Amino acid sequence: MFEARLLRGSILKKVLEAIKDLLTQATFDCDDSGIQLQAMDNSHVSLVSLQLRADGFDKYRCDRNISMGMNLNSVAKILKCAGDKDTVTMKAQDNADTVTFVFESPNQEKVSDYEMKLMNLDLEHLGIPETEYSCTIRMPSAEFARICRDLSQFGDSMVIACTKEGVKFSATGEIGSANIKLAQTASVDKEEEAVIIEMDEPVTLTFACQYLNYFTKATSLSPQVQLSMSADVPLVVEYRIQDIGHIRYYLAPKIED
Amino acid sequence: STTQGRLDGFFTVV
Repeated sequence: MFEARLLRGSILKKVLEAIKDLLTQATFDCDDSGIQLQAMDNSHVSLVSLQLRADGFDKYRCDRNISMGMNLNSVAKILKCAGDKDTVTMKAQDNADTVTFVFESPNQEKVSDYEMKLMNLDLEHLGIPETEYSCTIRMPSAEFARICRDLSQFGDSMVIACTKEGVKFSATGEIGSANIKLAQTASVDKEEEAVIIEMDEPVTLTFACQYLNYFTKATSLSPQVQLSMSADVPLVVEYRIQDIGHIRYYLAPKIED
Repeated sequence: STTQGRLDGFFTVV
């Protein structure tokens, strides 16, 4: 028996919105530590890694490890039927070929359940090596979303250059060029609003705007985002989800010809 | 100009 109940059901709605543009199907791996999802997009340019810890749920039971392959468009359709304040419960029997989503309104007067067929996905599990990054940048997630949106008007690619002075986002295209520089916040009153840079070595990398814009669909999950960069390795864009886990996106850099 | 890199090779199949 698997059962995961979340009073803040809107988190699951937001998680689906944050991954469904990148992935059409994925496996939810459930064990007694929680729920993990890890999948590359079809073109193997980006990878999504989601972790929701068991202790972040209001009720969590997983008697046997279970891997549930799901069509994410179908899951997104179902979760759109949940109210923002609904409690969401996912449940499945051991060895089941379906999963059930139950939505309860705050006053318990409306209870809906949606049963969905599971898919048999034969997906590879990937090991993500522990990496020491040359630069990490923490910044408000809404600011990062704004920068990605604004710069994608100028070109398909965005250059992210991090030095100890700050971080510069640049794009160049037919209409001209755009540069946005963020300095590290001098004094931190509210950590959520701060730009904090940790740098061992300066790094400049180029990324596809389209993917960065997909990642920013996770903005509503966290007030802050963390970017981790080293030369010639994938960028990591991490949104921490309060008290329950995180969603991390990995993106292969563009390579100079 | 630039070409899009791929993730294959960065991660190992486990």
